[in-house]
Amino acid sequence: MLELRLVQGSLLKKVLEAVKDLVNDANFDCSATGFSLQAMDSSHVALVALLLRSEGFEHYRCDRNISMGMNLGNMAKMLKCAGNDDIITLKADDGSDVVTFMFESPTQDKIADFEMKLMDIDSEHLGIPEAEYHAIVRMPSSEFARICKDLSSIGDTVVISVTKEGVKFSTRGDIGTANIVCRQNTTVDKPEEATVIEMNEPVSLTFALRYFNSFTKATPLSNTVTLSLSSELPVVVEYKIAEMGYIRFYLAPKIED
Amino acid sequence: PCLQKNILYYFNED
Repeated sequence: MLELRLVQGSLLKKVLEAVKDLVNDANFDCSATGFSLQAMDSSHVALVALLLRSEGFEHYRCDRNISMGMNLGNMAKMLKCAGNDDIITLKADDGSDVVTFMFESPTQDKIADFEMKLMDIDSEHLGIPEAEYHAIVRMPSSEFARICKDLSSIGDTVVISVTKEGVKFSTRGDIGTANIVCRQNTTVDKPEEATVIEMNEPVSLTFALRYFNSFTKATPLSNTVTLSLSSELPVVVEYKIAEMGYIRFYLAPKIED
Repeated sequence: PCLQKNILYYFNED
């Protein structure tokens, strides 16, 4: 028996909007720790890891670890039917091939339930090692989204370079080139508006911009985004989900041939 | 010319 009650149902709506275009089908894993997902995009270039900790749910009952295969496009369609202020409850019986999403309006005057078919998904679970990164950049998520959008109108790839000067995002295309430098800026009114750069050593990596633009669909989940860069590893683009966990996107770099 | 690396090059199956 599985029953997860999320008072801030809009979080789950936002999570689905953030991942549905990157991944078609995925297994949601439910355990005492929380509700999680790990999945690669179809080309195996990007990986998404989501965790919503059990403590973040108003009610969390998960009698045994279960994995529920869902089509994320269909799940997003169902969650779009929930109001932004609705409380969302996920329910599944042991051995059942369906999951029920229950939407309750804040005043309890409207209660809806949507039942979705589960699917068998043969997916591999990858071990993501703890790593030391050469540089970690925290910046406003809206700023990062703006940079990715602007650069993708010029080129297809972005070079992210972190030096003691700041973090530089560069692209080039048929019409020309673009460079955007963000310097560390901690003298702002609100901490979430700061750009903070922790650099152990300079690093420069090249990535396909279209993946970053897909990751920025998670912007509504968090005011800030963290980029962790190392020359030997995929970049990690992390959006923290307040009180609950995170959504992390891993993207393999492009390497000079 | 850049070669796109695969995520499986970095992370192994559990």
